[in-house]
Amino acid sequence: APTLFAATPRTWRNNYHLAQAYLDKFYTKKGGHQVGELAVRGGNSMVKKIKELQTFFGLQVTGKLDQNTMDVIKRPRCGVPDVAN
Amino acid sequence: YRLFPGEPKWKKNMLTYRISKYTPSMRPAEVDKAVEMALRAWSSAVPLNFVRTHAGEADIMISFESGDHGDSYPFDGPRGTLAHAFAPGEGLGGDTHFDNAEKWTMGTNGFNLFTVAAHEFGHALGLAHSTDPSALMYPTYKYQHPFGFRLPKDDVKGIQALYGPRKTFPGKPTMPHVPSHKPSIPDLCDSSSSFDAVTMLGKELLFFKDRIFWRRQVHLPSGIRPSTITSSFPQLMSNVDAAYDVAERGIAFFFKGPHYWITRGFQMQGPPRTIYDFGFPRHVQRIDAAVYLKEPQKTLFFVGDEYYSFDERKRKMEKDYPKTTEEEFSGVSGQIDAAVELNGYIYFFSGPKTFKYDTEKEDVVSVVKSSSWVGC
Repeated sequence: APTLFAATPRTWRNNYHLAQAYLDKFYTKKGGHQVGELAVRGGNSMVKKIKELQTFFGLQVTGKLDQNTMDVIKRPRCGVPDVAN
Repeated sequence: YRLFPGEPKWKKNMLTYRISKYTPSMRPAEVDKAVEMALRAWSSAVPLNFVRTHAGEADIMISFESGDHGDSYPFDGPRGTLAHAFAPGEGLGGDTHFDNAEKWTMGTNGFNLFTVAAHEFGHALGLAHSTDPSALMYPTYKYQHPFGFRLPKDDVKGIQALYGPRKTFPGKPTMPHVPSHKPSIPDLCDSSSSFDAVTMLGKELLFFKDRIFWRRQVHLPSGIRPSTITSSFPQLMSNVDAAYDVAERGIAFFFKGPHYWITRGFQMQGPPRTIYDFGFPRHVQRIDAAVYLKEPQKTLFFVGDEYYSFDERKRKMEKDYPKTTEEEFSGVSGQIDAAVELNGYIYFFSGPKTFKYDTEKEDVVSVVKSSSWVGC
């Protein structure tokens, strides 16, 4: 699992699940592409989606759920995905 | 900006919309207004027109929904996801849903419906999310002030990539209609006109009319010059409804529709607030005039042919108001457009007349032409 910034286990777990739900909602191509997604060789799909999010919001692309990334994930937003859908 | 895959767009330029379900956190009339202004933000840039319907199927069906509402994109309760919309197309295409669990507002004490609706209608017209943080189509919520809102460049480019520019008339620039830089100066010497608002600001008297305001020294009728409101008060744009100052606190209040701003001199002190902070009943949507009375430290607010009294020390509206203006201020007639207190007199501006009211005698002591204040 991507390294989280230093946090209590409970915070760590909450943030991880929050991030997972967010990435699933806004950075996962629904429908046919999903299968293609799972076939990606070697890459960790969560790390890949975190990098996509960080690229979209102009953050440093680390693949990790760092503070800046979690701040974006916690902001109120539109429900339309950020990746083509 | 980004478009959806396949670049779906509407193949017609007259689109219908219908608000089929409202939210309890705002009055229906406010929701109607916010939706209308949000659609107008887009139609100002492209040749699309929106027609409201009240029954049956519309191209853009608008509703406030909770949790799982049948479109496989369930809402998630307060905060998180605020709303979503579907790209142009038949059936669900163009439909726009707002999460009923949110606190929706016309102002800033909650999520501003105009802001979110304008974003969502961008999707309903064919725009996906933009990576430009200054764009309306950026995914995360950022308050936009409804009055005087102008579509950011990135969004104009995106929507015009789909529908082309709105041609005001052939050969003109394709950016959305922007009011001419130098609005014409209203002819105040035309004796039928009056002011929108009058207030002291520091040592100067300010007179507001349409997009212009005049500044003058209290005792010096010369050197009066007009300025555009946008040049000194960008957020106010034009048509200020009322204004007053509390000299001893060095602040002034400017009112426009259901909002007000506080300034220190010409410096805005934060975003707009709602007039309901003063304790107005909800049916009051705007103020016609306001004047702070130094002696009792009370501010009088004029709405139609009535007025309210606000205690500035206690910061609360006084009981037993509103009262009828003409009953309380004998000799003053007509709706009050503006008011200001100077040297113990209250000056009521009503149409082309200004009533000089003596609070001691409780009567009008003289009536002059309003335009004489700006040198006519």
